[in-house]
Amino acid sequence: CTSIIAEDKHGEIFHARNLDFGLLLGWDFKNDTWLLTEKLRPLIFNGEFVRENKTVFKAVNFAGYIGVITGLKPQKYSLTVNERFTLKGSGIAGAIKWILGTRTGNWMGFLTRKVFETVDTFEDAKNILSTKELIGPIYFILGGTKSGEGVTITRSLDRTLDYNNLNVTNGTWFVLETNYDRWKAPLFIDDRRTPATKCMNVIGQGNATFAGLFDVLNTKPVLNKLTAYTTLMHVKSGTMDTYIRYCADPCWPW
Amino acid sequence: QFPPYTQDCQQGLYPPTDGPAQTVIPTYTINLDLPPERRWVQLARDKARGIKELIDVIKGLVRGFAGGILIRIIDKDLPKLMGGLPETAVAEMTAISQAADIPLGEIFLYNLFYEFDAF
Repeated sequence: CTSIIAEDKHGEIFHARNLDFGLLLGWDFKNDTWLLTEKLRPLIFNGEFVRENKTVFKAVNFAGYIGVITGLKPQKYSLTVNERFTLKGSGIAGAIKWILGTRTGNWMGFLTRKVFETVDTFEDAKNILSTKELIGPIYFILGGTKSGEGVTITRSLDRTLDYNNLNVTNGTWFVLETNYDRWKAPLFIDDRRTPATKCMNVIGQGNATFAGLFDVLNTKPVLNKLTAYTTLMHVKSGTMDTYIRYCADPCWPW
Repeated sequence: QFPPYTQDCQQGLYPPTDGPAQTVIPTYTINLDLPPERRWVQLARDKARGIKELIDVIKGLVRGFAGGILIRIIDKDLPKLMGGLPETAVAEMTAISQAADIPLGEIFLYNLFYEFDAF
């Protein structure tokens, strides 16, 4: 996955993501595609979650999945989730604890769903996503409506390891997360961070728009054979646009 | 090409005018005023075939990885495993299972799979 939050020169916050899923989960040698990714695309739908005839939040989801991995609460905040792979403090320990009966941790999908249903502010969402015990490690990428409201939260099972905040006064007009801790180099065969960062700097803060972000997320290998969809979000207007993606050959598997 | 990959930054592709990005994605309203058992019924019925196909792939992959142990644990101990989940989540997954005619254990596995994948 690749998630980006960018702030334009007028303080508008844009949040975009590529959802990549299915790595190492069955390669179709005949069609050069990932089995799982191909099965996921037809299940994509836009979910409008309403209460008393008013939209509570919107989510891009796969049919049958009740959690939230890409969502927006209009005029409040937006959230995307990226997988985090780690050997130390991996989710295996959390899952075994769960199976053995210790149920203090939260499954990410159910937690994010609860946040969207019950939490109304960027700060409260940030606080809950930073502190709740989890079953597995994860990255939360949270965007808001005001200047500076954008953060990537690097989570272990029991605590937050790192925040990467938008801060235009320090020159940080975008934050970007793939599937690697930002203080470590990505795996050299899976470096989407470098091309995505390069392309963000090419478009510049002046083009931090849906169009600019779509172009960045359309650049290979940020776009790759695992990419199921691209979503563009603007919380202030409540806009959430999603596009199903295929990566035409020549295209990298991840 | 060997990594690192170096495609030039793309420009001017938005909005996409042709190809799969033009595919219209269906919108479903999930009414949170309804009891959890009724929120997902229409979607589950409409997409039952696709969900089954996806879960078949997941089960095959999980079997290859864990030799069927994980699926046996989920099938055998499902009520115990779901014990600590939010009640509404259990009710929603049960309703999806019934509407799509897919065993509850498989819907449960599917809902945890994004996290399991990282393992």
